[in-house]
Amino acid sequence: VVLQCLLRGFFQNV
Amino acid sequence: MLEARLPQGAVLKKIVDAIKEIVSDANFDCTDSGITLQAMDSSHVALVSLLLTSEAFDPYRCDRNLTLGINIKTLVQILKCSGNDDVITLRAEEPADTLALVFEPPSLERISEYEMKLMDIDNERLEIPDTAYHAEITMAASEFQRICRDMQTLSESVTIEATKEGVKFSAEGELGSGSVTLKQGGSIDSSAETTTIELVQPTTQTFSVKYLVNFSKSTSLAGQVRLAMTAPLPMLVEYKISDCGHLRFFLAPKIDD
Repeated sequence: VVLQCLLRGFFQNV
Repeated sequence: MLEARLPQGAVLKKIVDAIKEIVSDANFDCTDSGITLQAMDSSHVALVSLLLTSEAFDPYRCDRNLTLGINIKTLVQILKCSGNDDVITLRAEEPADTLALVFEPPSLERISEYEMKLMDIDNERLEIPDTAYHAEITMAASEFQRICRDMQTLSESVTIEATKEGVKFSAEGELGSGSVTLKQGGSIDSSAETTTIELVQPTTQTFSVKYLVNFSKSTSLAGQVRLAMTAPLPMLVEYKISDCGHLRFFLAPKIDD
């Protein structure tokens, strides 16, 4: 199964 | 107040056309040094980051920081009223509840003025860390656009594999599979068509191709595009805007579960 990652998993909120 | 005169108004039209499918509303942050925008798409998979430095404008004046909350579709509609050769001037006062746009063709025999209502956009901002990329590919923007469109005919996903020999784009779908490989160009010929690869280590990542097709709508902004990858981090897709800024896209990868 190929999953789409979300940006929030990599970048933090400012 | 903000008063920013963009001699090459077409640049603004191209930027807005390039991001309109990804972002519906965005804050244009205006400071003394220029205009920036950061916005995510509604599914939080892609992020747009625009920088237009004050050098893009002549003249540029921004006394105090202003945030212009803009509905992108409205801006696209208003910019359709400008000609491709028009000089575009943006003007906003504090509090910034409207944005004035003035379009002037080179002949100066016609001046059109529009005013658009601004919105309050509750925008979450992400901190994008400086990344040492493992693979950086610079290639013709038109070639990138063509490859993305071709791969989209086969699959929703495209795998990008960077090695020292070249960069391979491949797609596998229910109907079949396909790939395009670009070899690294010679170092003597450095035209816009040349593909260059700077590699720390071979890198392979998979992405949703529909986003890449959308990013590649920026093709008219720059002759070349830069793709930067470090697995498993988001890929950077960058179009330079002459010497006065850039339009960057970050795209979260797809991973095998």
